Amino acid sequence: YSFFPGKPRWPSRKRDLTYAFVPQNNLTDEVKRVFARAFTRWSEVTPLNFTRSESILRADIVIGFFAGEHGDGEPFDGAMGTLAHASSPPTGMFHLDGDEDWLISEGEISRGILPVTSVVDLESVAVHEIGHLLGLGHSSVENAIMYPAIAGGDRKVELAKDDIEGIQHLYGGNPNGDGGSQASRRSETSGGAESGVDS
Amino acid sequence: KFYTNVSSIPPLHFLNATRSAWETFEKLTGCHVGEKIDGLSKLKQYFHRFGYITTTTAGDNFTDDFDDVLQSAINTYQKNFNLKVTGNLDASTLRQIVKPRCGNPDMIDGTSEMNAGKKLRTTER
Repeated sequence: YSFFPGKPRWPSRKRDLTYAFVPQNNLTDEVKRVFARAFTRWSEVTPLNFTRSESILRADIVIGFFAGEHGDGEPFDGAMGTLAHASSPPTGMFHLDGDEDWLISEGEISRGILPVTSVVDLESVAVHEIGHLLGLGHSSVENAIMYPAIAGGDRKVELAKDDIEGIQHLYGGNPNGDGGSQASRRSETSGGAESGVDS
Repeated sequence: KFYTNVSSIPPLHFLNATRSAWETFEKLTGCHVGEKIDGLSKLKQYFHRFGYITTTTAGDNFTDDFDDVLQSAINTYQKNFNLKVTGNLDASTLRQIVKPRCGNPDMIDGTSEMNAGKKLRTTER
């Protein structure tokens, strides 16, 4: 796992974070539920809690779909290519490429590969970008959520051991949970071995 | 567009598996140091975007020369993605490059904490 330079994280007084969607996207509740599930995966293994807000002015994290140039100097590039990007804490900016075709999978399926396609699994990308919003950088561990690339049709939403160790390095474990060992065990059984590289 | 289940995805998508903003890179397979190949400047922009080439000149000044800067970027990229470190544009490296990905860079200010930036404890087996 890795961090942003200087290892930024949300301040200890902020364990209850709020997120909001830019209104102009007019997202359905079904799409918003995908993000709620993605946030839950991180709150299960940390002391952090995430609540949806209707106000983008007061929310800690703002989520929006934008196409091409959208004002942050990092233009999107049409279908496939770059899928989304997110800022390090405590900025809370999460942008997804509005030119992608997104698949909303059932929550129960945690890993899978569709017949090769150019539709991208929304929850997989959301779980990854939330990792950045909380302070994680990219990982070389192929089955980690923070691995930078994902093929169209792939679905990877369960945190791997690498992800859990990285996020708990920043925030500690979930005081009410098993500290993530269960999530980590789950991902190890379903996700295959780590890439075999100790770093 | 949002598809709520696989069956709602129109067949075209199953055919356009490699439809990607970067699929033109695949024609660079086999290039190596010293060559000048049309399209290498765009690949350098890709590596610049994800932090593998840190240069003060604006991205559009890149040349089509396969130079040391590009070879170094390829080496680091191959380390980060657990590929055989050859410094060349072999097929497996380009297959990885064209995959859709997160827009956040892998390297910031020329340093990475992915494989390439870590003291790896690996034993040759």
